[in-house]
Amino acid sequence: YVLTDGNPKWERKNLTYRIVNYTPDMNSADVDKAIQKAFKVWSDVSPLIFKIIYDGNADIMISFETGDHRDNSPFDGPDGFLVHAFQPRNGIGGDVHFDEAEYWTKGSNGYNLFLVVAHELGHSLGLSHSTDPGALMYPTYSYTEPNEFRLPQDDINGIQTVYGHSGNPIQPTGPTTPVTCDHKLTFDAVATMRGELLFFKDRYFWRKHPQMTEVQLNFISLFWPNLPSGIQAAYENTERDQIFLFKENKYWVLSGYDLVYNHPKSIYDLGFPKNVKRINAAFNDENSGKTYFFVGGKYWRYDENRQSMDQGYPKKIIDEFRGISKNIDAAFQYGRYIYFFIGTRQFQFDPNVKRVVSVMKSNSWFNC
Amino acid sequence: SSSAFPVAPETEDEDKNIQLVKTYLQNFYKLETDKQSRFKSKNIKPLTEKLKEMQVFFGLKVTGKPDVDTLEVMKKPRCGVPDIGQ
Repeated sequence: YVLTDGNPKWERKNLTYRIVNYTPDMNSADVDKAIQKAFKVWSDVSPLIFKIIYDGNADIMISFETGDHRDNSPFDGPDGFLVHAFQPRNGIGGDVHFDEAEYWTKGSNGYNLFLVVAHELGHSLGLSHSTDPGALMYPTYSYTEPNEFRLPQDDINGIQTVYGHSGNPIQPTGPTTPVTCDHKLTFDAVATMRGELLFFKDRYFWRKHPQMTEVQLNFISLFWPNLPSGIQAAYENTERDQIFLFKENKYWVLSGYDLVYNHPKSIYDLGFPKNVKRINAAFNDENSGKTYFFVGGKYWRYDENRQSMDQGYPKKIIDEFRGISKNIDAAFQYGRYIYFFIGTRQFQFDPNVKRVVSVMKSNSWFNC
Repeated sequence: SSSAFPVAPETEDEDKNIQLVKTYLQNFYKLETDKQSRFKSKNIKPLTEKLKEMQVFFGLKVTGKPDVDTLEVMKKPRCGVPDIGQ
């Protein structure tokens, strides 16, 4: 996190705000709700208290403006920069101006008002932009499902440096951004996708081309705004050019960057019994057209051609994959090997000799 | 019809990218505009230095050149508050 030059801050803990005008893009009740929710993001983790007023001068005046709106920082039309806010001070200090040329929404289309207000209020309270790509105070816009939003730890640290902790007996904590070369890195799911490798963790995924050295960390929502974070298993059916992503008892199907179905499907459609609540890992064996699903210490085998589970399953993982214990985090097939991820370790399994031939760090693909 | 020799598309793109880089650095990294720098001492950090500052901020490869990754970040929608300074 970065505190604004000169460490400006409000000396009072009780601050007022006023919504001066409304965007025609949303109904005003949704604007009120988005802004109120954004203030709560910061009041939950600090001693600050915010109160709305409906006329006169508030500490934080929120308005929608177009082009040159006489604050020496004219807007630039659609996209580009979306909004700006002023650091704590009297007068224009603390105020937030939205570019009306943008399309403001309460969903994933256009720009989500709640997320942008929450970011700007960080400036109104004395924070500058953070260099942590997972922080709310990172300069570029990225969508997160508002109901899944939790203020990242980096932002909590920043605001508490300025104003101290909230009175809350239980100090709230937030998500931290995974570090690509952290030797303790673990994954939620791994899958191939059109020759690349996708490593999923929380709301992020790394994209890695086996022949390239760079690895890119992205938000899942950057490519697939309607996918949840915390994907638990994933595999690619190369024949159908589709990726299957699993979370709890649902799954989503991607074809490239498109969701094949608008809504998630049920894993019970694949033939799982109702006592299976989630899948730990999955991989598709291109040679046989069979997909292996791992749940606890057992695995199922699914026939992609017949589109049904094979008879006689589940079986014990240890019986087929010697050396691979239970509670696999992720798995994928690459070349002749199958790679199993368990915590910080990765097991390279050779199905021809039916044993583990090498053990590596889970993030060994990142050339750290 | 214009007598000017038509700009080759890649040159046009290049000019556009240079303008994008300058505007971005002026908005968010306090790169001085040509007008400002004309009246100030010459020890201002040239565009390359400012570009490196931006690449460091975003964890990009620090090349001082407007490479693909850098331009991609500059084209992303963002907050209008500068990344350095007030």
